[in-house]
Amino acid sequence: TGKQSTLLGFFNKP
Amino acid sequence: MLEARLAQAAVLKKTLDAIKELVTDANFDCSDGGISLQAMDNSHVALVSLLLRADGFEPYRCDRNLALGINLNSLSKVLRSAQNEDIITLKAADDPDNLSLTFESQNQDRISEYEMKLMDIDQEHLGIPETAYAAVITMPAAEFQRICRDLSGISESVTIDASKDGVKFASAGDIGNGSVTLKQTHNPEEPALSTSIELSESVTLTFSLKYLVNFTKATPLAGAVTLQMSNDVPLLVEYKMEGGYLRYYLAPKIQD
Repeated sequence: TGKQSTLLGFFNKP
Repeated sequence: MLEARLAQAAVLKKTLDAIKELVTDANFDCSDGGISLQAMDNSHVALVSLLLRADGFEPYRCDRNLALGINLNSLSKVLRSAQNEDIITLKAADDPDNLSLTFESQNQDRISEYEMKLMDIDQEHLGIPETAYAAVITMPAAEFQRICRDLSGISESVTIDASKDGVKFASAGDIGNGSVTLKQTHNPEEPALSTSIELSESVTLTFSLKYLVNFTKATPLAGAVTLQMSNDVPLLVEYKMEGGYLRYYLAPKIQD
């Protein structure tokens, strides 16, 4: 059912 | 120093219940605006963002910004000693080693005082970009909880498909498949029982049900839940409560 992505690719570190 | 008095211990107890399985340790960031928390789960798949605004406390005082590093399991244990109707007061000095918690019964015939050790947590805050989501779905929180629970018996994943026809939650697994479709409803007498779907374009995304079921532990905090989605970005699940919100972000599953 697909590969789990993480939030790190979407949200930026300051 | 921080001094924050909350009329209903239940709010804090329910909030902790809703986040403690996702996050082990977190900073409670206290400022003159209120108390907030942002933390990711260990696998960086989900993020919790909590805000308890200053106006939800009476009184609320925070002279300078404090980060209270808290083990959520420990706080949950301490809060078990508070009755739902108790008044809670949180106090911390500047540069504190401890958080002091006082629970007063409504008629003030019992006062419990606890001190909890704080910890140093080096936590990175992620910048969450402002997003104009393509689909905004508001539905009864209990309905969302039921759908997630039911479909988790079928599969590990759910595909949420928001279109002008409604919002469809669909799962397929070894034993078979199942789906639930919600249409827009209007219940002017009980808005919390309505489902509304605002759509600028159709959205289809797949998510892990394990996380969604975890998010629905926030159901006791709010009558309604809002799901905000755009293709290829994390889902935002928001429970609005009096004096703040509890938001969860969940990274989607992507095609191999």
